[in-house]
Formats: sequence, structure tokens, C-alpha cells
Amino acid sequence: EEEGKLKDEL
Amino acid sequence: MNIFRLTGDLSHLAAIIILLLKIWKSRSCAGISGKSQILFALVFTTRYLDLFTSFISLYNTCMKLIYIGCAYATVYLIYAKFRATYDGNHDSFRVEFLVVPVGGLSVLINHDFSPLEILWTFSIYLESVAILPQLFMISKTGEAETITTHYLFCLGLYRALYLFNWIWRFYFEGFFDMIAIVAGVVQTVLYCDFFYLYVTKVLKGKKLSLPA
Repeated sequence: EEEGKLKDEL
Repeated sequence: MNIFRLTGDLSHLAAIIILLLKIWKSRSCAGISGKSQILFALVFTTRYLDLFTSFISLYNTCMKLIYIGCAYATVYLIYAKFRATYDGNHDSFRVEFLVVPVGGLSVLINHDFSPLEILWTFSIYLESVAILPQLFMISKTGEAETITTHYLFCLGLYRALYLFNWIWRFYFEGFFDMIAIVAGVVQTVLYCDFFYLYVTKVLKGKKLSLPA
């Protein structure tokens, strides 16, 4: 499981 | 895109539109915290700077522009057009107690020490507490108009739905964002007391008023 920013979210 | 994410976004949009329409139709911003609305405008501004650097989808770009546009329109209505109706005496929460610690935390705990990433992190942390001036104002006056409670319910529901979206994405995409999750949990918890009052009072047709 990778942690990081979910860039497509608002 | 999953159902929780979509309904979360739509709930957020509904909240923003309800507030704009409430102020516009009643020609009054009585009972609304201008400070919370300034904080939300700041949240969207610092989060959506990636509009200039990356394109994700038409949906993503349109929603960001709508959120930012509505946030500034709301601030304009409160502090300019209907300023005479703004209840500044009751909107006395000290926002520097939120903005300064949140700014410090976003510099300390972020995914990447770069200006855009720190501003994004700042917006996530700030959003989680931006409603506090509004909740403080309601606790001070002891009541809220029913339409204002619908606004708050939609706004609280949005982040709760995002929590389910993140659980979904963790299971089906194996991906999670700890900064957003922790801030999202804090944000949702802040609404719990209000959710209780909304269900036990407003949904039963009573006005939201707090015991003295």
C-alpha cells in the first residue's frame, strides 16, 4: 500500500 | 471515481450553493460567519493552485473553478453587497489561532517540502477547522436559521463521504493519503455535535436553538 497525495481529489 | 466521492463532491457543491442562495434570496447574511467564509476562500485558493500546473480532467477543473468562484462570491456578498446585515459582533472567533498553528503544522508535516505541496497541505489542515468560527457564532447566539443548518449538514456530510471514499480507494486502489485522512477525520468529528442536533431537532421540524 502506497501513501501519497490523491491528486485527482477536490 | 466512486459513489462516495461523487456524492461527497455533490454534497459540497450543494452546501456552497445553499449558502449563496440563502444570502442572495434573503438579501441578508445574518447568522453567517464571514470569517469561516474567508477561511474557505483561502482553502480553495491554496489547494487549487495546481490548476496552473496540471490538468486532471474536465470534471476536476470545472468543479475547482466553481468552488473558488462561489467562495469569493460568498465573501463579496457578506463583506460588500450585504455588509449592513453582517453580524460582526457575534463573529468574534480569533482566526489567527487557527491560521498560525495550521501554517506551522503544514511546514512541519507534508508529503514534500515544496511551495505548492506546503500550500496544498495548509489547505487540507485549514479546511478541517475552518468551520469553527461558524460553530462558535452559533454557540454564542444560541440559534441558527434552518437554512443555515441545511448548509452545515451538507458541508459536514461531504467530508464524511470522503472518508468512505478513502476507505474504498484503499481497498480497491491500494492507495491512501494519511494527511487527508487524519484532517478529514478531525473535520468530520467537529460536526458530530451538530449532526446530533440536526437529526434530533431540525429534521423533526424544530428550529435549532441551544439551551441557555
